[in-house]
Amino acid sequence: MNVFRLAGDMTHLLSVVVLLLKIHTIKSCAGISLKTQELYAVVFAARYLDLFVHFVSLYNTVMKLVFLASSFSIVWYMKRHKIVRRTYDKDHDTFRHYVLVLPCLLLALLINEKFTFREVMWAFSIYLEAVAIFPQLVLLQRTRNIDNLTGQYVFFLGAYRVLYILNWIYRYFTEPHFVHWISWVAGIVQTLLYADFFYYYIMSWKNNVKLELPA
Amino acid sequence: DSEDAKHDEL
Repeated sequence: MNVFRLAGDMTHLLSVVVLLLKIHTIKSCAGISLKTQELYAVVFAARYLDLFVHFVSLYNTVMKLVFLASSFSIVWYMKRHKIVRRTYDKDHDTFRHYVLVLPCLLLALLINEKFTFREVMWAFSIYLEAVAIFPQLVLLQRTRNIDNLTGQYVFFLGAYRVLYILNWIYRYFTEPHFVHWISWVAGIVQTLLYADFFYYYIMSWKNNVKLELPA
Repeated sequence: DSEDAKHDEL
């Protein structure tokens, strides 16, 4: 494993930790999109079907289980926890799942590395992950007061994507057979979605003012 | 192989 990949996994993990911290200790999910969290739960469930088939390493298995468990427990907290669910900004989180899920499923049926159930599910998870942040970004734009933890959560998620691209560039030069167009193209699209957010996040940090996205 | 490399990512 190269350093970019490890750093990418760690920022991804950190984003989940930040979100769990907010939910678990502050008992608030204000500014967090349930739609995005549900989409991530679907992404991990579809991608990690290989847990039953492949064993890569202990690290790999543990990380996959952590992402599965954390994504489902976040959804549970936002929907069922009696205190947390009251902080959910339902009125502004209006993005519809099927707008993202159906095109991704269709695309996965058309463009995949092999037409098997697992490969189609893998491609579907890659496409869906690329756009799953969309409801969250829309919600941020509608939120007047974006708290620090929410800003950091999205920042770490974006950082994870940037680091994964550096990881692919590294792997491309060190492992000649490592070419996965599907994940590369989807990954670049996914990273570009954060570009706007990054700009405002860094600006707010530089000028020491509260993060706010223009409508 | 390439297949394994793909599943090694998260």
